Amino acid sequence: MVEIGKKKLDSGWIAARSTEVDLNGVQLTTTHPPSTTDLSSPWIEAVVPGTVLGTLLKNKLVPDPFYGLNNETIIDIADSGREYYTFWFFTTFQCALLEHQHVDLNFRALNYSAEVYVNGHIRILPKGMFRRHSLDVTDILHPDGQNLLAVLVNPPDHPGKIPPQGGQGGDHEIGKDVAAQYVEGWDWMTPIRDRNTGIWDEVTIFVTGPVKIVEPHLVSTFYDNYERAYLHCTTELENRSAWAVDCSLNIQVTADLEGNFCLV
Amino acid sequence: EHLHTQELSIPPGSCIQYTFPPLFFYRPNLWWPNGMGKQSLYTVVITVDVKDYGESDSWSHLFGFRKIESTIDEATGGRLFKVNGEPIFVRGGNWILSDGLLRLSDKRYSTDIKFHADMNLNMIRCWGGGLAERPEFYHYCDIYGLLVWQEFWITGDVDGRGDPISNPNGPLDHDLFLVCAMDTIKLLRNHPSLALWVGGNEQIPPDDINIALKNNLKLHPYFESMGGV
Repeated sequence: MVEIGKKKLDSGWIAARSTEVDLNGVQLTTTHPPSTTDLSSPWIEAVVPGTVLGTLLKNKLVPDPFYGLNNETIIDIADSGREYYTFWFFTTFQCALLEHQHVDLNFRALNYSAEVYVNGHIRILPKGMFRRHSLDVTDILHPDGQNLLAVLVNPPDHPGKIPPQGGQGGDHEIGKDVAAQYVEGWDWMTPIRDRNTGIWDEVTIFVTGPVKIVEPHLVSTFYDNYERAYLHCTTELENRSAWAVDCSLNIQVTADLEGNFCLV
Repeated sequence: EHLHTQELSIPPGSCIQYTFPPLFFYRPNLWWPNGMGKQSLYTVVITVDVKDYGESDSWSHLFGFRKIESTIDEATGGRLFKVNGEPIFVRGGNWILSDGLLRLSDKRYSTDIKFHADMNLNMIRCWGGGLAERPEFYHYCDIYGLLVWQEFWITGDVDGRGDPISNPNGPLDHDLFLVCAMDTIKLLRNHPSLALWVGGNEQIPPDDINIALKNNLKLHPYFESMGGV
């Protein structure tokens, strides 16, 4: 039985440069899952959440860019081409659902766009570094066994070139994308060679029953010089089942006192 | 008083919006910035139980009762802040991100933000050329009492200045910018440390983005008519 709630997928990830992988996402998540045991395999241990450069550093394939002039020895995306920093990420997870349970696969942020494959099914994640993506994968999970997840992550569309003299924001191309702009270098920072490409924030699977709580919003108002206060809460509720549900919605506010005591 | 249960029926395959009746608090423990008092936090838990099924979903968040106001001072051009009606002398630190490879661990955020509090700062400004910071960052700002000035992803040096002059019209896809902005607002809006949204660094976003951000971030009319302190 799977309990409702969140489970982070932050271990067991492997990665490979897209140009070194001959298989497509459907094959990777069905008949040909990757392995790191073969010495000629392009797959390496990955940092998720993290960037491509972080994964390369973890595997000692680049020197630490923040020591000395090491960054100068790492090839910049403008010179290598975007495909050099376009990477596959792969992991597996278990999730045996009960009847009427639903599961979302969530990416809290990735840079810049991606194709997601789960057990051979493709989902396209649109562009944008600062947005969440939530995929309902209930119907494509394997109920008793491993689920295969592969993500092809593309760098920003306009990674830009770093002028010889440097300068704030390089050649300014990165400003065309909705992404962090410091990555072309600034007066306090060397250029980030992969422009922070990667699954840079947490990946989770989230299990719910038929009804899901969506984006609650909390607001307070005050009266009589803060003697009286009201907590206002609005939420969305999504019924994912095929029948009308009767449900009981509950809100409870507690104050944590000192010494692990809780005031209800 | 701090508990409410509501029976609801939701049609199949649909999404509804529900507003709880306001929960009353008498003299709540207020959340104060670092140096002005305690960072009192309440735990808000929302659960939904479905008939014949049981608990279907659960959500919880730390919540701080505080009121933050800010105005531009006509005499100096500076921004004046009040928290819970009290003027605050802002001592701010500039923040880009915790690490250039985005190794943004919980421990790293905890240490970095506690360090700001230990330095007697009470505000962190998240620069527009960096990140919309993560919920873990805001969590520790809630805990240690750092107000957050969060900028969106516009900088003059990339959007309108530079040599040669860069595109002054911001990112190419304005709709994408607004999608990202609105999603970010929903991600972070419940944190008591969140004090101010700013369009960008040393730059006003293109008109359509700026107007949309202002519209999406303005106080709901319901709360404008709620009176005040």
